[in-house]
Amino acid sequence: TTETFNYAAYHNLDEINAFMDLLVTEKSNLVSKLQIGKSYEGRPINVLKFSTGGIKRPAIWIDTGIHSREWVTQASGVWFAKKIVDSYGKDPSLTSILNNFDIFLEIVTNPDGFAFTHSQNRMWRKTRSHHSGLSCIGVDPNRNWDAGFGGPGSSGNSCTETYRGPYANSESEVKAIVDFVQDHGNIKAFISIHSYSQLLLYPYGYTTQKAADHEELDALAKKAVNALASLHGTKYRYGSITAAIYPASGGTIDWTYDQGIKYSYTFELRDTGRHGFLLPASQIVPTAEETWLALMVIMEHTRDHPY
Amino acid sequence: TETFVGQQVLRILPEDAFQLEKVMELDASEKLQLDFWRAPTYPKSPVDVRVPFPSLQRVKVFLESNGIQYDIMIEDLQSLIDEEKLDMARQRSVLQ
Repeated sequence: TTETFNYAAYHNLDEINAFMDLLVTEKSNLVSKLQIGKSYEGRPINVLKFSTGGIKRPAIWIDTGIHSREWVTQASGVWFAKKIVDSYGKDPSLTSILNNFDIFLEIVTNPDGFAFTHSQNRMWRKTRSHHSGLSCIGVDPNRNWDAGFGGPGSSGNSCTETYRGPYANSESEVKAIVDFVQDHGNIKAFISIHSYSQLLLYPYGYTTQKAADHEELDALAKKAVNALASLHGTKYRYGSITAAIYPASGGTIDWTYDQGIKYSYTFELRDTGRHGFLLPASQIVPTAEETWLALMVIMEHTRDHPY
Repeated sequence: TETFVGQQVLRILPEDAFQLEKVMELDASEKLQLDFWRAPTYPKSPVDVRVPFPSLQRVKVFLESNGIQYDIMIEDLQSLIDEEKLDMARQRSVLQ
């Protein structure tokens, strides 16, 4: 059951899929599973929908682990799913969010890459697509969005880790989300979660120009990282992608922001340089717990500031 | 299955713009087959890079000859991966 599931351990794709099915079975009044597409290798791209009813309610989107090797991210996604279910009806704030919004949670955003990290190459980061005429496999799905596609901070060389792909949305894993977001049309917050390096970022990455909502996004980021730090003292930096790290074109939240989703954020979870992508499993739950506090701040703000 | 025997992850700390530029030269070198976990951004901002065994010596010599400070963040990547695998197997057997 989802009560006995070990949240403090890493799990492979089959186990995460089984967990999602269990959650849906146990809480069918609150959770359902949608398939929004298929990966390059034909795996289903699944999204959990948390909803208390209503048609086309405004929604909050959370995705975890678009870069497959960032295992603490997918593991945190599993923990968030359980947390949402457990908190509904008990935590007044989460309850009021769910009474007004649907939450979509994509736990394994790059299923082919994730499966590959478990079977063949623990350090795989990209998708597993092969485009004709190219010598190497895989595209960086966080350079493949139609937001300054092909600009600085992405590579045209298929053998590099930041290869952008032959054209925007060439990756089925990206296109599935693009189609879903556009079909839905009422997503108000979009949070894409990565690891590591402890950052909370907002648009833009493809330009040094400030986002129109820069001040509000910055103030909300500050509040979110303060909430996060309040649990275990984990320090995050925050800022626009270009200011806090480097120019990176074709990124997820630049596209969502340009689609009109004001509260577009991306997290980089723990740690700051002892373990990198090999964060010990003992840190999964503390990482997820502190991240949840920041997520709640963003979700509450989204609820309280309709636009 | 890809193995990472002999690979290390280095944490590099470029002190100024000159050193940062040198680290970016490393980033641009395809021959070394480096995997930047944290890319070079600003002076004094750490850069983490996974270095394949055949490039290890060259990278360290390059850093030292340019006076760039670095630490070994992960001494033996494969042993960490093995440990992680073992841990997962242990969790599964406990569950069974």
